[in-house]
Amino acid sequence: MNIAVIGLGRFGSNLATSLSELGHEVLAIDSDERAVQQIAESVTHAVQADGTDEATLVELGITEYDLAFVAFGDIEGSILMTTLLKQLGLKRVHAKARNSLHREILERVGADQVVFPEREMAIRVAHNLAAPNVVDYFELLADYGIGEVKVPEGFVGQTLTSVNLADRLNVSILVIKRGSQLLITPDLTETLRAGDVLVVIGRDSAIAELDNFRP
Amino acid sequence: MNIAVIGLGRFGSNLATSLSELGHEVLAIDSDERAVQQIAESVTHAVQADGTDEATLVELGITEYDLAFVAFGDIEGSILMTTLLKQLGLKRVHAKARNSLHREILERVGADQVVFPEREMAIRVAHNLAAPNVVDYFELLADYGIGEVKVPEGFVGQTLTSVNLADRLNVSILVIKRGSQLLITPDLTETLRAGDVLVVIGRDSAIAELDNFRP
Ligand SMILES: Nc1ncnc2c1ncn2[C@@H]1O[C@H](COP(=O)(O)OP(=O)(O)OP(=O)(O)O)[C@@H](O)[C@H]1O
Ligand SMILES: Nc1ncnc2c1ncn2[C@@H]1O[C@H](COP(=O)(O)OP(=O)(O)OP(=O)(O)O)[C@@H](O)[C@H]1O
Repeated sequence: MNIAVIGLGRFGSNLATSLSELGHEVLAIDSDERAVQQIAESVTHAVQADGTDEATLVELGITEYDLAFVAFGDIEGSILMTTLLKQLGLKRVHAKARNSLHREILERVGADQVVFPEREMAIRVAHNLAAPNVVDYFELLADYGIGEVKVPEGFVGQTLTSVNLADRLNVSILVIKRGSQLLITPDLTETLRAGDVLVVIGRDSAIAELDNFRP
Repeated sequence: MNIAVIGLGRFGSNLATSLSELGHEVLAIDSDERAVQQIAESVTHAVQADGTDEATLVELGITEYDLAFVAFGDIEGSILMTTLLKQLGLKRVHAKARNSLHREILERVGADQVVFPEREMAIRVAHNLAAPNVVDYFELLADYGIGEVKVPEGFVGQTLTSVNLADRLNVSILVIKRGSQLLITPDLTETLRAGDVLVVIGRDSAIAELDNFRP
């Protein structure tokens, strides 16, 4: 895919680089020359330009792109640019928002998808802080998710049958991460080892409880 | 747990609120009165103060807290504060970083964990952009992860046995999300319905392929 990323702050620059690494053709735009120079080597094209200037956007051939991501925090600028891009006929315009009012306006002017990077990360970090052995967390429903939990010491050397998490905590083990190996939907006869990380699914409270579980 | 969050920008304010919702006692601090007022109703205590002023921190009793999260983007301020908190004896000090150099310094002055909210979110969004039917993505290993993928139209009405993703794409279905219901490690006889979201595990390339799969 051809993707344009406008605004190369912490979020935009990492997005442009990750998309390039996934094999997409990336046009990175920022009004700040320094931001453009820093990214020039990791993307297909890097250009200094003002994203809210219609004539410049047309000259850059932005209408040829499959998707544009408006990644700057300035509320007025991002709304202006999203409106312009939809008027120019781009099929998919995504944007990041600072708060829910900003998101509401972006959606009204035609944004196809809006993300809140800081908020979504804050929710994940809040889950991880609460339970030190929860390495990472991925929300599936409001109070239900997938957690990556370091195997509790008391479980090392035991089989999945004997730790019996399904009945004790109503948590299912989906994967055992053992270094760079993944044991997907492991057999109940599998024995847990020190250093294993369990990828489990369950209620948030049950995942947090697994964290301080002493069998 | 008692957790102090200093710096109530987009990330810090969402972190303080999420931690409060998870039932923790939260002290929220910011040097800007407006930020403090906005959060006052959703946390236990909200105080206007400068996080880099040692006398103020001691007066606030910050040493009584189990964990402090330094959530401001100002590099010098966050390094100063992290150093101070470790000198005052706090057991767990976490901080957010703007880039890898900032993270390196935070770790050297004693930060117990450092996150890059914008970078981590950018990686997730990059995976999601690449494949429109991939609703969300959670990295397990460098090129292997868990994806939430809207069920491809051609699969509706078919059983898991007949779509046979394991052999076709080397992707395993861990969960079927059906509205607010979760079918965990579903039976192979389960029939897929319109609107289902499949939580699958596999290589990044296989998850992206599932996105445009026409049986
Ligand atoms: N109209 C514009 N055209 C092009 N680039 C712009 C425009 N407005 C802002 N930018 C650029 O977007 C980048 C990010 O902007 P800003 O700092 O406002 O957002 P932010 O949300 O704080 O970023 P992040 O959180 O990703 O670091 C900056 O590099 C800035 O130069
Ligand atoms: N020394 C300090 N003591 C207390 N609060 C501070 C201090 N320095 C900055 N802050 C506050 O931290 C908050 C976030 O700061 P800043 O805008 O620098 O970070 P940011 O990384 O851009 O935030 P975000 O991306 O989370 O919106 C602001 O509300 C600011 O008032």
